[in-house]
Amino acid sequence: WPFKRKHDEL
Amino acid sequence: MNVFRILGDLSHLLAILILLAKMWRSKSCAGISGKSQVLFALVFSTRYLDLFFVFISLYNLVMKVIYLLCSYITIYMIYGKLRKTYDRENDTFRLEFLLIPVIGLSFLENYDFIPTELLWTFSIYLEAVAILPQLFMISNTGEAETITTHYLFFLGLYRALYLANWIWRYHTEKFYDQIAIISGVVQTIFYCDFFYLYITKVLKGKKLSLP
Repeated sequence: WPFKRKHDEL
Repeated sequence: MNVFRILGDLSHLLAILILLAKMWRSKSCAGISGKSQVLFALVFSTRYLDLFFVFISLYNLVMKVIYLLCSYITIYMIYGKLRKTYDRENDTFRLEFLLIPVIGLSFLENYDFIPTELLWTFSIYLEAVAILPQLFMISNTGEAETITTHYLFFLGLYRALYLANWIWRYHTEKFYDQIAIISGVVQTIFYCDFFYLYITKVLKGKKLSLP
């Protein structure tokens, strides 16, 4: 998983 | 997903489609800043890299793909198919004045010092200022076609609705994303002057022209 946070917005 | 978020996304999509429809129907991209559109394509391209790594939802996937496709079609129209109508003399904003500070800031303020997070952060900061070449172009020429002002209105409305979305999410989920929120506030402020002109002139049937 290459992101620290889940970016669920556009 | 709350009502502000979905209306914000739809407003964003509508803005993009208004711009494409304007170019398609008039066979002209006069008054449109190609530089702003290149920046928006760069924003989507660096932000949606997570498409390759994670599935969030069908909605999320489809919207990201649509935004990406539309932004590349827009660039193709301006610099390809309709390049003879592109008003490059008035699209004179110097992109390095935006790109250098934005790259610098994304190295300084981010959630993690890894390429994907840095690119995401870069896209958030860049989106906040990506409309400036377009606003600069309007101040250069002193006017904007009404359809262009509708595009800007829905783009600004999208940002304002996202602010409401973040307030909602903070109260209901205790979720907040300080990088997105601060950039979003800055971005919305850039539209305030335009909103004033839009409401006082365009909605009263007048063309947007600057004194």
